[in-house]
Amino acid sequence: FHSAAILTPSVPRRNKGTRVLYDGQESPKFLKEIFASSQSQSHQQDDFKDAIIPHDYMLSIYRTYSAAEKLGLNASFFRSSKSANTITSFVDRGKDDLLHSPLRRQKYLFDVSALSDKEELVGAELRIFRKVPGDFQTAQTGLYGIQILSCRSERLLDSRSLDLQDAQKPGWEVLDVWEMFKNRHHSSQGGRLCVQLRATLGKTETEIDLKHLGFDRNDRAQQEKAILVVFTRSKKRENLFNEMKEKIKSRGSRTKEEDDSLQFKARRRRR
Amino acid sequence: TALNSRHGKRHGKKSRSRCSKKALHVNFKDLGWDDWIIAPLDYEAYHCEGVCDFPLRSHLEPTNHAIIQTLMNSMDPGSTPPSCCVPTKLSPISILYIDSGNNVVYKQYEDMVVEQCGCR
Repeated sequence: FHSAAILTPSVPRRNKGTRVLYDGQESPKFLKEIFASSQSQSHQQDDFKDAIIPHDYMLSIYRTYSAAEKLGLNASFFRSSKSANTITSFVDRGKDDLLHSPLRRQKYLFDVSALSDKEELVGAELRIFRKVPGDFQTAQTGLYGIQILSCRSERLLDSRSLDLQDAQKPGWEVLDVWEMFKNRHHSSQGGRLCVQLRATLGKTETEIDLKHLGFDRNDRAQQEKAILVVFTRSKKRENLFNEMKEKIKSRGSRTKEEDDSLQFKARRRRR
Repeated sequence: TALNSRHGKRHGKKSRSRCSKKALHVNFKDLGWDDWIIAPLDYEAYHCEGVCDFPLRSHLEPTNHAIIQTLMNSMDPGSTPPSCCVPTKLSPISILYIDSGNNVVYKQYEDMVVEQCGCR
């Protein structure tokens, strides 16, 4: 993914490499650290950034809200934004248990440790991509129910019906999981969040194979992985440099050897 | 002498314009921030530049303090510096970035673009 592909082309560089502020003032020590860090790690970080592919949903949010801003509209007025000024996407880290077939339950795991306790949570939704099942037959019709439950208590968080007549096109199923976050201190629970999906036939309790509905994780592209989208509202004005400090802290311990596996590094940093 | 003096003063004023909004194009790549900011790669932030001299225009929305300071500066430039030309109204921009947990985040950052400049 190259971000330039979705945006207006940037203007030619001016004063490339200049690290002096106006009137010849030297940049403060903190800024120097940022610049030094950025320069020394730029090559590694380019690889790092390329490894992360934003979901279309996040790109769409950015495009919509930034276009609204240019028209003078506040993005928080949009119903979809739930009055949030920060929307974070967490990619599913769960894996299907191939030993268990049929696939009756599917666990979705998210590392939400990056969420700040200083921000007010205003909404959370799970977006699961449903493919057209390989063995889908047009004769196979009927109404199915999909439910999302918490892994620990099996409490029902949200449900919706799925008509297989309309299921011949792939698409995203959106389920509200805000119940999971209410009265929850994410950092105090190790930053892990687990929900499970199940599907039933009609109004019965008979659980059916999720593979038949196109929920299996086989051959999924990064952008087809489920995401947990969390809507937060900052209680105070955000300082852009705080983001930069976080980046430096989180990458400070990186070495060249560690670059062999980005996923391994990410896990280690979190530990 | 009076003519020369007035001419000289006017010449001095012309060398530096009144406080107003000027262009400031920010390129995150040049800042080295393109490793964590996905979009936008650049934007127009503007900046405030120029002198706050007596008499202050109303569109500069001077504070009472700035009016007093400007008046004192006009009477005795050596004793008091002129008031400062600074942003008085700013607007947000949307940024899509990668956070410390490698998650893609959309955030609306306040006070990123200068909408209006004034004397403070």
